[in-house]
Amino acid sequence: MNIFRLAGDMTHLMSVLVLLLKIHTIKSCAGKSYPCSLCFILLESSSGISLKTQELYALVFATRYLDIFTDFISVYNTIMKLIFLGSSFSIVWYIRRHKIVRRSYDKDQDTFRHFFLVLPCLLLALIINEKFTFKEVLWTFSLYLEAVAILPQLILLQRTRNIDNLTGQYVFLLGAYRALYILNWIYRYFTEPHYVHWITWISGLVQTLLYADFFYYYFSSLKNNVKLKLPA
Amino acid sequence: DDKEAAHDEL
Repeated sequence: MNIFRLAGDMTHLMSVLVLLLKIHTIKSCAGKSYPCSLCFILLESSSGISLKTQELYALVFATRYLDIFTDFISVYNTIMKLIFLGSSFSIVWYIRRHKIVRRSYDKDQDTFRHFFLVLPCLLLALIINEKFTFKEVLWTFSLYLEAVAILPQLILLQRTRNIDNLTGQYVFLLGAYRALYILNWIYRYFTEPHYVHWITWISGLVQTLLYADFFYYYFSSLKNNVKLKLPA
Repeated sequence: DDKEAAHDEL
């Protein structure tokens, strides 16, 4: 474990917590007898969260952590896997099933056919992998899928008029975690002999590059202190 | 060896 990877994992955890906070806000808001102004805005406007991206992430964790009970790495590793699995599936459940949260989900805008991402990633994993075993192919699939999982969310943000802060922070943290992982891979490449994982590195690089324009608009909205807005 | 095969990152 190195500081870059720990920072990456903590940033990833933060992104999940921000999303859970947002869902909690929507839930508690509708509980009020009189909707406060913020609640009114929250309930009226769509949450800006893409269910498609959440479902892809649940699939990413389900296929990546198949070894959670067979290969014990460390207590930290197991706990984090359980947190990511538990949170990703519960977020999908909330947006799909929860009587209040689902109202804030705008399915007419979240129209990305994520199935078109799953199939090519699966085919690519069958062709390009480190070892042709069931677990390894699914693990590689999870890497390819995670690289593109943010696309439905980014497209939804382009369609969302006013992106609220929590959603913007969520996407930022999600992109930042993988950027920190790239630093971790560089560090491990120079400090650990034979540490070479081209598949992981290229997927991680593609994933981070997909956030490039979001990062640009996110930082310029911070600098100019204006609302985050993505050009359509 | 199997340790190498196990992916130690999240």
